Amino acid sequence: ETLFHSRDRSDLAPSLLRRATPIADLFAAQRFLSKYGWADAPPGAGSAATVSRGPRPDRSREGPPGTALAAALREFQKVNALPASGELDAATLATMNRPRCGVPDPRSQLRAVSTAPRTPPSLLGRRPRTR
Amino acid sequence: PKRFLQILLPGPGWQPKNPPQGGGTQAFAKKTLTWRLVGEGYSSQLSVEDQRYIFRLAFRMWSEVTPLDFREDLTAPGATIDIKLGFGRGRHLGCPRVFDGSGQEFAHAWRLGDIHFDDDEHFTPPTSDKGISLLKVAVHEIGHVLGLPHTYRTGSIMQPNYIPQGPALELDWSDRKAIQKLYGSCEGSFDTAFDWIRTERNRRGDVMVRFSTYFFRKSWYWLYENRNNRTRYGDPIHILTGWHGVPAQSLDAFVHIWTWTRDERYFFKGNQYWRYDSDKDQAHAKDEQGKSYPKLISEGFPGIPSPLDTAFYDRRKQLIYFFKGSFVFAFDVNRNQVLDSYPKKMAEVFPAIEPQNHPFRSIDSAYYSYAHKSVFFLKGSLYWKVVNDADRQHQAWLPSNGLFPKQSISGKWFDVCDVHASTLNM
Repeated sequence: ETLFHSRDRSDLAPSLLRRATPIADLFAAQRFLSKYGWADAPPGAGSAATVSRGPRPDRSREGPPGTALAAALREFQKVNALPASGELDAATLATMNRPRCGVPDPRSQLRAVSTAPRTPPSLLGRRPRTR
Repeated sequence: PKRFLQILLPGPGWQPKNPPQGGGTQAFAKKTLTWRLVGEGYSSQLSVEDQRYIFRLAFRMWSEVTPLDFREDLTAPGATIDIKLGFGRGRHLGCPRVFDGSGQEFAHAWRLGDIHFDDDEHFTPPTSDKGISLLKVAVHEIGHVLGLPHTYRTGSIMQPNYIPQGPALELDWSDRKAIQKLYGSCEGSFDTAFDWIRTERNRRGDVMVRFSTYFFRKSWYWLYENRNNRTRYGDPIHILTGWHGVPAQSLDAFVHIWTWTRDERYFFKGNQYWRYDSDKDQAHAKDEQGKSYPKLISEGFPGIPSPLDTAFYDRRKQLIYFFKGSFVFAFDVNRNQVLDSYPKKMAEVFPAIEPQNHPFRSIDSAYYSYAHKSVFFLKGSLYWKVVNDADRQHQAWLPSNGLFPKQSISGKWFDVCDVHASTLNM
């Protein structure tokens, strides 16, 4: 059977209430960057492990990102093949909202993208068949 | 709680032991790792059998490219299990990291081998093209547990963002090299290796000759795709799955007598041999005179001892070289007898080019490779290449049938890796 625990099987129904809070503003973006190793935690947001539960500062006081944050944004944009403006634009927000693994991205690793070993020369041939 | 001290977070002060460029760290120092889908962590979206099957396949895929084995263990105390997997929603499985509901974070892995999946995500089996492939996410998270970090390299399974996959999820060349950088490449001796010739007709009706390379070990085998420098996806598989009517394990030799008038393929084991029918893909039951197979080697190949170490057919000389111990027997297939001057010492017929750099005796396989147009002597994890015509055109001083110094098999034929016996028939 498909596993359920409550008598009315309500826990089987998709939990519409439990959707990830979209990343839609600078503060959420900073939390994202901090959570995944791109920047330090925003002030007052606690450690990376708890970043998702810190109090949200007053939105009206949001201004342009600071230099450190802009630099982190720029690096994130670069690696994700986005225009490296350092600005929180729609494309960057969309990328941040994509499904992803919760393990952070060590930045030293990301620079390795261009140096990863390449496939050795091999004869052209048919596409590999499925398993 | 102690187990969750550290998510795979290269936090301050933490440095990988040997951070090769693009690196990661070896997480386990043993060859066989156990895993379990924990009872309190079943997903509510797929049947438990589906979940366990997908995880078994995910572990097998890493096993196919590393010396590691993965065994599902349903009985040992939980604390002894190396890798534990489970699903949860929001706050889950005693983990300090809260899942965020559907969207964004769909799974994470902890350094000591715990993998958690957010059950609010729409995980689907490999056969579905909707939702998030549980197989792909599992292979990714297991990569973390084994020590691989994220990379943004196109095509890598270790990209942080989920990328819907086409039908064939496989580990590409760079992922294989990255994990082998941490755990080494696969070594091991083979029972036999051979190229299998196929004749096909192309659309114009011309006969095309193709070949596939096979490596046999115990009761399983691999097809090696020379053009892709790797074994076939999904190999190794049981010998009985792909070859019918031959012994199920520990074959000694394969010989293909291929002339303008003859096309005979033989498997050897112990004191017997089998003839294989390529068209019907099974061993012959009887020969043209109605005599049944298997037959005694002493009858079919008079003067040849058994059991053999190995054998190969030299098409140019129309001789089969049979090897046993330190001796080699040259068998003339046209006169059906051993050449008068044989047996000889193997080191005499195939002399070492570099003194003492020679297998001397008990080789595992003598393999003629059409891809390399050379004979290779395999012994343990090493091979010695026999001088061929091309070699002698460049260096005329080379002795005929000389052996070049030994090299590592895994440096020439890549990713010929065992998998745990419990997953061989996947």
